[in-house]
This record gives sequence, structure tokens and C-alpha cells, in this order.
Amino acid sequence: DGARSECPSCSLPTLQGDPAAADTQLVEAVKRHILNMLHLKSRPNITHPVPKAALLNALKKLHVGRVREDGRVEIEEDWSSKSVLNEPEQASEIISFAEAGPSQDVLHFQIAKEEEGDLSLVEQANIWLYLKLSNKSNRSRSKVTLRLSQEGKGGKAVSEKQVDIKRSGWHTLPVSRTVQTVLASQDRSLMLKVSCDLCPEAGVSPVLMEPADKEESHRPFLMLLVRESAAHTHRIRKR
Amino acid sequence: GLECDGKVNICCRKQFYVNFRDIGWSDWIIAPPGYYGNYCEGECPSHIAGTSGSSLSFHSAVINHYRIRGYSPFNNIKSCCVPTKLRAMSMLYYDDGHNIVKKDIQNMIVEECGCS
Repeated sequence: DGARSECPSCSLPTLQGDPAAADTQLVEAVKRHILNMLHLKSRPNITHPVPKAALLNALKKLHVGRVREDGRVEIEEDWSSKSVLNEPEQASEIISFAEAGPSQDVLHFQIAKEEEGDLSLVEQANIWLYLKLSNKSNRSRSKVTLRLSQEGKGGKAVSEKQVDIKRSGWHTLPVSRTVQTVLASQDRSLMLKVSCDLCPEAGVSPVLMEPADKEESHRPFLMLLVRESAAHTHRIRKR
Repeated sequence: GLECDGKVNICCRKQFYVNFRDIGWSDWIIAPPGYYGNYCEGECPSHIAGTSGSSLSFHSAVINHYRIRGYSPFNNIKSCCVPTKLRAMSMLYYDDGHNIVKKDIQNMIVEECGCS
């Protein structure tokens, strides 16, 4: 009953009255705040989530998160110190899992709508592929050449790399320039054909899209480090 | 840097934790399990020195929330109970079925409040 204060937060009606109603209002405010900070208009609807094994593998390989005993994922907090960027707050790390393409050796990536149009600057983009040795592998051969070409663009070579095949393992192929072009396109869809010279002779094969019933922990994925361009960030600031 | 304990009405930090499972958001937010939507409230008697606050935290969302609901606007504000220390929050979430995004958002959690 004192004089009305002259300051918003001093005059916030302390959330008395009906505590349940106050909490509901606050929860709604929290939801709006989180969506705003993530530049999302509404919460995403998860139609067909990625197999948990594939997700946990990717998080572990990228040092983004670790799995606790209770199965919960914990974020690696020092990610921003590892990031190649010096302004972590404008950076997003996106993991885009492959979906089946029009043929067995083609992978389809529908890249996140993180930022509008070509405002996102690709700092790093790598395709992660798992090469599996069969038990008939030819020990005399120690290297094969992995190649990615863009489907639907006249088979344009996108990335190529000679890799060691002493054991089964993950390999990364850089695709930054191609992804930058895809981010500027309307449909943000990337179709990549995977080929491998000498894989059959060496008794090794890249794990692509396994049938649903098979274990999916080695599904190929695209790791993207994206920074909002100054224009975009400026636009947000101005708003 | 006071915590609101319901006994004093001086500028303090009110803790408000929201567990994402309780609000049905744990299907798309992989980590963390919840968010500390802390905010500042309480009086700022004129003799308390001022510090600058920040507009980006959840605190401003609460203020705007009430301002939008018609609580009278305030002109010639003198001293205000605002966030004086904020920290970042990392979030890992699905943005649809096949993409997972990891973001470090600065100034996301109010650590301390003080009078501006």
C-alpha cells in the first residue's frame, strides 16, 4: 500500500494470489523465451526421430555430449572452447542424419532450417562415413579412395579422400562449399552418391542406409558448424 | 545477489526451474533436462547504488509479459531491480526428425540481481 514504485520489476505484482495460475503464466513465458532464443516460431514436431544408437554415436564422435548411466545425455559444456569460432553465441552445430536416397548408394540430407536463406555462413561441414571391414578383408591392401558426388548435378565430384583401412572406423569428408550452396537454395536438400575405389578388392564397405530392422548405430551423418552472418545477427539485434 | 525468500521485499533473485519433461518438451530437447527461468523482483530504495542490467535474459520476458497484460507502464523510472550477472546455456535439440542442433546461448540464465 506504499507509493506505487516507478520501476517494472519493482512493481511486478509478486506472484501471489493463485500460485497455480501464476506458475502457468510463468511456464508460458519460459516457453516463449526459449523459442525466441532458438529463433523458432513454435516447438518442432518430431515426426520420425533418429535411432538413439546413431544419435549417441554422433554425439560421442563430435564431443558434443556424453551419455550418463541413466541414459540421459549431458552436453559437453566446453564445446564452445573447442569450437573453431570465437563467438560461440552466434554459432550453431548441426548434425543432419542421412535418409535413404533414390538408390542404395545415394544418401539424402535434408539440412536444418536453422537460419533463413543464405544468411548462414558454413564454417565447417563434414560427411561422416563408417567403413566396415569384412572378415574376408585383404590385409595386403591398406588404402581405399572414398568419393562423394552430388546426385542430380551431373554427378559433380564433391569430395574425395584416400583413407586407411587397417580396421573398421569412421572417416570424414569435407563438403563445406557444397553445403554453403545448398543452404542458399530453397529446398536445402543434398543428395550425395557414395563410391569407393578398391573397396570390394580390399573387403571393406561404407555403411550407408541399413534396413530398418538392422542395428543403426553407424548411420552416415553430416556435421555442420554454422555462423549467422553479421547481417542476420544485426537484423536480430535491430529487432 | 540476494535470493528471494518471501520475507523481504527488497531486490532479489527468484528461482524458477522448469523441467522439460513436465511441460512435454523432453521429446525434442535432448539436453539439458530443464531451464532455470530465474527473474528479479523487489523494491530498489533510492539509496541502493545502481548497476547496469541486461535485457536479453528471461527476466525481461517476465517484465514484458506483465507489461503486455496492462500493468501500468512506468515513466521516469529511477532505480530498478534487474539482472546483474547472467550465464550462457547450451542446448541440444531436434529441429525436426533428422536434424539435431547444438547451440550455446549467451545471457540465458539470471545468476544475480541488483538495483540499476
